[in-house]
Amino acid sequence: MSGVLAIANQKGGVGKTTTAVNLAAAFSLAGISCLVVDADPQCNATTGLGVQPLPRHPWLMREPLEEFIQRTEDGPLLLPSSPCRADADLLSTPSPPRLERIQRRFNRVLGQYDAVLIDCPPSLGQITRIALSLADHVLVPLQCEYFAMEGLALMSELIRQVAAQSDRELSVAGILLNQFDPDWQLAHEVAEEVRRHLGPQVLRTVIPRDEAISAASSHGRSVLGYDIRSRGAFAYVLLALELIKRFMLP
Amino acid sequence: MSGVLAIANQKGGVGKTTTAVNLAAAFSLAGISCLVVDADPQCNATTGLGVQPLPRHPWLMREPLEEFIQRTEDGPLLLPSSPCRADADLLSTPSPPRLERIQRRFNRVLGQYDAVLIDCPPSLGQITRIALSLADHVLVPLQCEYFAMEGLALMSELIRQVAAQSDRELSVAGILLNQFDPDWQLAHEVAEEVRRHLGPQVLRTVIPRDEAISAASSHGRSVLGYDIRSRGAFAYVLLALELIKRFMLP
Ligand SMILES: Nc1ncnc2c1ncn2[C@@H]1O[C@H](COP(=O)(O)OP(=O)(O)OP(=O)(O)O)[C@@H](O)[C@H]1O
Ligand SMILES: Nc1ncnc2c1ncn2[C@@H]1O[C@H](COP(=O)(O)OP(=O)(O)OP(=O)(O)O)[C@@H](O)[C@H]1O
Ligand SMILES: [Mg+2]
Ligand SMILES: [Mg+2]
Repeated sequence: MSGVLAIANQKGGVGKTTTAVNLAAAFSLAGISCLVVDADPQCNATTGLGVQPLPRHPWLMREPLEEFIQRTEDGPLLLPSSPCRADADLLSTPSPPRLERIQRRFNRVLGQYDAVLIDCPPSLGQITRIALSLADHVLVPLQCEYFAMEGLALMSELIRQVAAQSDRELSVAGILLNQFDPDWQLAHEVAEEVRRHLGPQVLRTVIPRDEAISAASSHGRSVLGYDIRSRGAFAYVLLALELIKRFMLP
Repeated sequence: MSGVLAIANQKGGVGKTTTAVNLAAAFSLAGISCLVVDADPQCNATTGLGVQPLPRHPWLMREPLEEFIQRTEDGPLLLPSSPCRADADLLSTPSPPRLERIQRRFNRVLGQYDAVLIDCPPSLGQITRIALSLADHVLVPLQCEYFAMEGLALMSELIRQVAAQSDRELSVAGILLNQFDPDWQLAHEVAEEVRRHLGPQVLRTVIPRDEAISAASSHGRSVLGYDIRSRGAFAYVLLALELIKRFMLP
């Protein structure tokens, strides 16, 4: 998987951060060098990997990005985010020269890793657009709930726009069904409907709703580091295998 | 409850829209005239009440806001949102004259209802700040999960700032524990920790995780309209009673 994967969905709470942290840990288990980029001012991917958020946003600093990259206990490397409101507001305001500067800063870093996962905030604003302009593929986590499907059309439209503007191929790597609760009839209905409408784009691996996944983040670990025998950990290993097959094998 | 309640939390997926729609329906059952304002470009409160989103954002239009307000099957009135990306970007860019114009448009409308509930997007950006500047109180839904507690400090800081800037009293009406799953030990731990740290601000009513709540939104109804005998519907009636007691009784 040489490439950059943006993990994006404007709908909140669908599992973007959970997917970024746990997929990265599963890639690391397979010996794939992996960098997680936290693009969300909430800093959930940063604390979810047990790292302190930065006082200022690294994308706007003078030092090269490499200086902010840290090791994590679970294996992946991390470019942390910052909760600094002023920096978040600046990044949210469109500015072509700033975009170019940020892209140049990233171009020196991205090639050093087999896989780069960018955790996006819950919005279609400028920060997500910057992340999409850096990415080769987009992974869209989806809760097996009603509102989740509504946002998909807007998301696909934005991906089309960013690909056209930055004159590059950008494809939806896959739609990942997350927090699947087999006791809920609604989950089965939504999963069937998503597969009917979006067929081949929906990944075969489905992530179950599992307490271990949620508990892991309160310990600043991936679910693989927290409880490798859990159903959640097994699902992320399967997901890593499916993505390696789809993208890495020549 | 004469007053405006912003339902806000930058963390995504905690139940802001679900709270706005179902609390409004419970107020309507009690004969309280209630307006839901959908401030999120995702338009989930709009579709969750069975209404079509508007092509352009009503806050930016020339006609008075009353002309966009619609009836809903569940009882509350609704000021719909719009998925129009250009309008969302405009609203997300700070502009004091635009803020004043929007506040003037709302001042003519807000007094006509006993209760106004504003459903905010998952961010601390400009749209949420506009909503907070219109509000008397803030209700913060919280999932009984780890990441939910992290964002609270940032949220409180923003409320303090907006109250200072608009020179008005703005208080946190309450923190609402949502999606409580008694089978998860994590839920009990987070609920205990939140009550220990935030004591009196945490509302006594806790909303259980209930499939009926999620299924209702896929039918464009509140849970009270979808299945009045469900545990979810009962919890929102209790919540309405608790808020009436805290704010409406002289
Ligand atoms: N498969 C799962 N099983 C159990 N809990 C999960 C699962 N996936 C996510 N969660 C929990 O659901 C909550 C939302 O997930 P997460 O924060 O990853 O979503 P997000 O899309 O990144 O949210 P935001 O939109 O705020 O960035 C978290 O508390 C997380 O622990
Ligand atoms: N108590 C509950 N029981 C079951 N499902 C719930 C409950 N509360 C919310 N949900 C479901 O969880 C999902 C997230 O809720 P909702 O969309 O209201 O959150 P939100 O905070 O408004 O999200 P966003 O940050 O995207 O605006 C929805 O699919 C909703 O149906
Ligand atoms: Mg996240
Ligand atoms: Mg919402």
